[in-house]
Amino acid sequence: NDDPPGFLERAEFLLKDWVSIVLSPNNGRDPLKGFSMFVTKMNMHGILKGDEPLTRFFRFATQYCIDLTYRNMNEPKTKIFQFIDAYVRLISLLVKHSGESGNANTKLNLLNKILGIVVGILLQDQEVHTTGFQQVGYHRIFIMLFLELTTHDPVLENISLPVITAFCHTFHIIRPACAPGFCYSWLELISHRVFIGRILALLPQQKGWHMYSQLLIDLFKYLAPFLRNAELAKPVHHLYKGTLRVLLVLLHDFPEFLCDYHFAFCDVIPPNCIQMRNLILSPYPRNMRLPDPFTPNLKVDMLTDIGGSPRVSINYAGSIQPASFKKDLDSYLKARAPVTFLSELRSNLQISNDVGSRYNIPLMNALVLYVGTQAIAHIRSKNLGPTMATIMHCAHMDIFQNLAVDLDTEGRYLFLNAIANQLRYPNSHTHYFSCCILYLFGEANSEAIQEQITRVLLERLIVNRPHPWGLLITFIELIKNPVYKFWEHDFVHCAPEIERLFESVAKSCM
Amino acid sequence: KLQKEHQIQFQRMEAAYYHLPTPSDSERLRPYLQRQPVQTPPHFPQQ
Amino acid sequence: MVNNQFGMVGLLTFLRAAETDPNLVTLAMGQDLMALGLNLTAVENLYPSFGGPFADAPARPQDIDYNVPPEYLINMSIRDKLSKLTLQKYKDDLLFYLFYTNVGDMMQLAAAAELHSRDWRYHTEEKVWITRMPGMTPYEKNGTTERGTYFYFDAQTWRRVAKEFQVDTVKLDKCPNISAYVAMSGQP
Repeated sequence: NDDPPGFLERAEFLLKDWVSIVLSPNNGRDPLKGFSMFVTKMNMHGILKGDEPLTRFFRFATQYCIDLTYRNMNEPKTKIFQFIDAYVRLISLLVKHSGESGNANTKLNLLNKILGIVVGILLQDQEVHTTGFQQVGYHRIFIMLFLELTTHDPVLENISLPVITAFCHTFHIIRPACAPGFCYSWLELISHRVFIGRILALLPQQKGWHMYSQLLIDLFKYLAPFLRNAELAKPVHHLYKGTLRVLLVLLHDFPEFLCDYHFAFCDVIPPNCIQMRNLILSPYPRNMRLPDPFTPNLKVDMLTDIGGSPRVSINYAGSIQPASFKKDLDSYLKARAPVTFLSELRSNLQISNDVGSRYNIPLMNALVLYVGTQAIAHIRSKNLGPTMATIMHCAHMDIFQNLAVDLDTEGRYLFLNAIANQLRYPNSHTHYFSCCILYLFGEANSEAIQEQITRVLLERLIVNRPHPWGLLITFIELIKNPVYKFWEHDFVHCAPEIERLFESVAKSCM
Repeated sequence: KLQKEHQIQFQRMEAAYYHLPTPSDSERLRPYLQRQPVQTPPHFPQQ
Repeated sequence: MVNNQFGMVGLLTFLRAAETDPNLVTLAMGQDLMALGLNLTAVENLYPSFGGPFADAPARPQDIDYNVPPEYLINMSIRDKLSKLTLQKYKDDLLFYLFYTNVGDMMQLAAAAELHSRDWRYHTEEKVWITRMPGMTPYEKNGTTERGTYFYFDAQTWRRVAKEFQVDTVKLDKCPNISAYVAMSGQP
């Protein structure tokens, strides 16, 4: 507000002057000369005399570009893109050449300022126009600015991590939950081939992985309420299908990334999104060769990789809240006492009485993984590996058996899902939790538990591929090993479709 | 049932669905050989 | 049995509902992920040519920017001097290039039309361009079928290959009607 008199006219003059400089044929020969002369003009007009005039200028210029897009919606996009691209060129040159050559702070402060201005205008625009919001101007600014600032250039290479961090932070602020009118552009931006390459492949030591995982979590959290409805409206289906494509690229090119962050993703993917969850759980490290799960007499515990601990890049132990609950849990795991801990377990997990949302799913998942990993450490401390004999009769299995028995059907379903989420590629977690779920089936004191275990495994198998290796070997063991008397259960034969499903799955397994 | 907040999100997403981004929105301008997408016969190469 | 949504009956109810409501199938059964336009069996990484989350095919080579020396970026200074595209002036080789690299684009149709005018014919089943060898007449004709020696354009080795075969002329594509496609697409 309250721009000084004449400021807007000067800003408009300068902006248009810059665009004509960029578009002139002579500019190609010596672009820096044109920029240098323009910076002099900016100085003469007082734009560079302080933070305030600079901020006003960028706010005006960004708004001008956006207004241009709204005025020219029915024209070919070339016209507005020429203007916006030229503006973005100015931004990138100012960022690159601001401050001392070795001082990154000035450049990054300027970049963050400009990104903040664009974000602010976008969010305000969305409130003003609501369903009339047009994404194309913002989309063009963000993508061209990213491409300009990540070209191969020694000055820009030095600040590549903070530049990418700035963009990730920006994209988090305008995530679909905050800017739903921008959601399709947002997905285009975060899955652009250059963005993916930079953040997942080129940043050394996987420094971009955590930031990218946060963006995917933003996406899953946004989709969740719509996907829970199961019946997907066209706009939701379109975004969902786009998400699947992105996950497929990640599965193919960066399986280790999905492996490392599977836990965080499973926390936010609704339980009924089974194929999408399988996509997260199916990847395995590229240097690993997976044995064929249908190999007759496969000795899982003899596999070379089965003892390896998978990396889980999330502090799941820290997710067990409140701290008093964690303390009691650790006490019970250590001393297998007091027994009252088990009877109070359910109340710690329940958050409401509304059917369908009774339980704290992230807490359930964290509890299961934490207890399981503690169990593995406990077994290993005796120089043993997870088997049916070693996993039973301990505090850890007390907890799992108590949950299986004490929870209602909804809670048990979520509990069993938490276990099934660990049935992935050959590693110690897959091995332990495979034994665990089979043990719970075999030792169940009610057919309901066995039915729900079967339900959880089956629904993950009947969707289209991919299927996690650990899921396959667990189900094969369940249906093949006569110990479990699987085919004698009534729920296997409860309806012709179910019988046919089991026969079909068993046929492909055997 | 969707909460009110999600209903609003859906409305805005639905409006955006009718003017989706196109591939050229993320590509440098090519004045010489611009994209002109068209539905080609199915027996033509599709990739 | 468990008589709510969390047991086998719950699963069965959902599967039965999905049989009649195609909208439910997406999550109930998932979809064939091989049909999303990604070559999941490729050895090389997919992301460098990823066309985006809403694209049915990878990015075309000409749409993928590469970091070239700035001296190569001469478009701004010469674009007013570039002559218009005139397909009639280009050799067959360039026309094939335009045909195979402009998938789903008007350029592909225009290149096909020009090839057709030069007596190349696109076989709709074999999906190759063929033409009669110059001076060669078919030595066997039977209704719409003819047998003889033809050139076909091998897009893998990028050359014309002479081969004897039998052609059902019904399966040869007609010349694309560019104006009809333009009218359908609504583009200038």
